[in-house]
Amino acid sequence: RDFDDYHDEL
Amino acid sequence: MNAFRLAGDMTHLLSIILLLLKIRATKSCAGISLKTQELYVIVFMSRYLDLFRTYYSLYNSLMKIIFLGTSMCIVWYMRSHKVVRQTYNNDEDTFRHFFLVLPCFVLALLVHRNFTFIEILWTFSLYLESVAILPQLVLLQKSSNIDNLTGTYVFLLGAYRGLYLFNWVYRFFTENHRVRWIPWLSGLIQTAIYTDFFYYYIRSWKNREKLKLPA
Repeated sequence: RDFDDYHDEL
Repeated sequence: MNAFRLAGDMTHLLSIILLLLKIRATKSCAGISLKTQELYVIVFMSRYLDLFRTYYSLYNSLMKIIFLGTSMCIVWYMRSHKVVRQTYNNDEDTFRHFFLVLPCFVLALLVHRNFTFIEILWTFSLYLESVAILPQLVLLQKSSNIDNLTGTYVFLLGAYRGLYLFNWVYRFFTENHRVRWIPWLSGLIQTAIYTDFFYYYIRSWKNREKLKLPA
């Protein structure tokens, strides 16, 4: 999971 | 998740609830741009493809499903509901999707982080979201009578991305995120597009006047 790319946002 | 991010998501959710409330309660979509609503369906469909690939949290998945469902529901009301669709400002909502979708897609093909299917669509969704409000703003400029619900809907929709800007600054300092120009610049442009509207909305609210945008 690459949270550094803001993929955890909406 | 930090407070800015949560506030941003809640503002976004609230704007959609408000729009659905307006449509359901008044049986009218007057002043709402179908073009903008259809662009949001495209934005959500291209961004939330990872719903089936990566699980982040229950919150994340639920919100994605809500945004997808409500955006499609709004478009359905405006196109197919036999009462609501007659209130649609068909001849004033003249902005063409094509002029926004195509440049955003080309830009996503040229400027992205990884050349993968999901990443290109994710980047495209950020570019498209940043300009998706334009047909709505053009329609508001043409409208002489903007009702309170429509004005507040657009205000909340604009405020949401502004709150995300604070969230990115916060994450940059607290979570060691690196510089990410694509979401940051898209979000900044998206918020900047609203500045004119914010000015007139707040002014009309302070003076207790009806909202009117100069043509």
